[in-house]
Amino acid sequence: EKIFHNRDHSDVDVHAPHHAELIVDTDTARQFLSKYGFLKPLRLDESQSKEADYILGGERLHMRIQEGRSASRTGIETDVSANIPDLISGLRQFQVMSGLPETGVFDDATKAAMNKPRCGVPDRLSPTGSSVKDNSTGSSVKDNSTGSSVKDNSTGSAPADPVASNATINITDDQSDRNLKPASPR
Amino acid sequence: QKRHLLTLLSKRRSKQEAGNLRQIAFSKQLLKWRLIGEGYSSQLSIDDQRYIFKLAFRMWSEVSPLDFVEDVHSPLAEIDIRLGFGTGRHLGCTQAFDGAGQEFAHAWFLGDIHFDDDEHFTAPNTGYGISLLKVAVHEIGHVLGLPHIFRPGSIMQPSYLPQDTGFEIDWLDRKAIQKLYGGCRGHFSTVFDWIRKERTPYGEVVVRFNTYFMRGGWYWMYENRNNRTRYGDPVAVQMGWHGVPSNGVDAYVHVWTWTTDAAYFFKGTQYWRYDGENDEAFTEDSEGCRYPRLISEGFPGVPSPIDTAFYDRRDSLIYFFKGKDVYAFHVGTHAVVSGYPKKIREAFPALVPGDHPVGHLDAAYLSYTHNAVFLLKGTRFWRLLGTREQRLKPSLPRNSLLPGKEVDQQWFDICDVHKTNLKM
Repeated sequence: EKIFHNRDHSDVDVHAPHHAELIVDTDTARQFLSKYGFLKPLRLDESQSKEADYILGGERLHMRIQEGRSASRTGIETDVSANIPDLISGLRQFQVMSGLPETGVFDDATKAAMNKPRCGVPDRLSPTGSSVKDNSTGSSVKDNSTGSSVKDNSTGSAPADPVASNATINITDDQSDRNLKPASPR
Repeated sequence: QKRHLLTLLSKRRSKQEAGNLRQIAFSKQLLKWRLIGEGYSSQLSIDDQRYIFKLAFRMWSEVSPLDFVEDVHSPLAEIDIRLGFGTGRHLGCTQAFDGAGQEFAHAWFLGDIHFDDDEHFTAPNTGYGISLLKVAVHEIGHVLGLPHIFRPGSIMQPSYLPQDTGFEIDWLDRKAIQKLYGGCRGHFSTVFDWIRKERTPYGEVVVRFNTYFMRGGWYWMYENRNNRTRYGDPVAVQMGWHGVPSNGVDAYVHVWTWTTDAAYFFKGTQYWRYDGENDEAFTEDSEGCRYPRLISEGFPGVPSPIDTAFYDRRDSLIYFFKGKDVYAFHVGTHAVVSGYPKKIREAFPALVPGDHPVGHLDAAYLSYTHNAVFLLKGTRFWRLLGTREQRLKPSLPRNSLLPGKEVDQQWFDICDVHKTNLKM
């Protein structure tokens, strides 16, 4: 419950919740794709993922390696936009997964899909980046009862019951809302 | 030591296969959950939050052999699934939330669930906001081991689809969770098709039936055309069958002839006649019989209690099963047929030698969907040779039993829920 002290709660800081940063350009799209597993984050070895002195080729170098960008010997960060093929393939995979046209371009439809409310669990879980696609055959389950008629062909003597004679009574499996038994509240 | 999605493989839970995330699953069937005190949402009452989570867990329990129980007393370390709301950096989590919009929640395999309280979560069927129930069912799916599934209709799709009232866990999602935890099995007290006559708006009489599976004091309506039980079942027997013993019955028999249309429930040494018109058990029927009545009075020569029974309209006989014996009771002569009791093996011989329930049956079920009689015992069933099959192969003994099969291969997803979740 929000903390308040004034009787009229006027001191409650009804702060407007801060809003998620929209996905508006290839940079924010890249972050989205990386977060949800469509881009392999630059594979940095654990031991190199921080600022430190490194011995490379017999030369002592002070280097800061920051995830998501390639690090050069001189520590000058080179823009990873050189990884455009990476971005395009990530976009394509996201578009395929989302049922969008597979353009590989950060187009409006892709932008809209990226800004939808969604679950924070990555879409591609296994480190090998194997996609998690539902490969079911989508086989629908055969409906095994569509109002089967009960036809009794027994050669019973006197018609002992309405079904024994050759009359046929259609007994239908009723799931309409007329079934008498109450369903649970749901 | 914060558990993280990709690396979590807690010592406490077994993983079925290294490396293949799909095979991570809990190794026990009863899981405890708790909405943690420091993680209440500021948008819904605490009771609403807990009720919605309870319903979300129940929905998974209705389609899997897992049971879930809310545990607010045990030490936190003993709680399998912890749920909490937070904003931005929250609850010691390594993955901060992003504010209103986009990420609304995340979950850990076999672990915890966090909801972004900057989102506008609402109770089911309010028609606006983000349905907390739907998000919770999705995130619980992750905790149980399901990844995102890109299939229209799946509850495991990553993006939130505006609240479609009455969403449920569909067939393929059920099969996905059953692939991790197996199907639902168990014995039934009785199974029957409930028949009733109705008059259409045009005045014609139609006969309808619904199929019911009963287990102790609970029952499911089985929707044959959808291959599943009714959403929201099981429900308590006394909710749907007024005047019938609330802890369930041994047998149900529907005697249907030109002159009689009587539905009976049997329990112990007594039986009740059910009044379909008023949807309750008779206390006194039109013939002046008062209920409950002793089985020995209404069906002289039949012992009690019985295991189960069914009425065979082909020969106007009610077959009462008790132990390894069966009693044939003729509704016309109102007496046990001479030569009975017989061994069930004798009256209902096995087509395949040795493949026979022998005795102590759970249920005898005359199914209008399959136009056949089934004998159920434990998790298996045996179908009686039908009239048509008999005619095609006159050499086969009458009422032969075809080889047994597993119940959950013919009737699907008849799953129990934890007793604390039964009455919702």
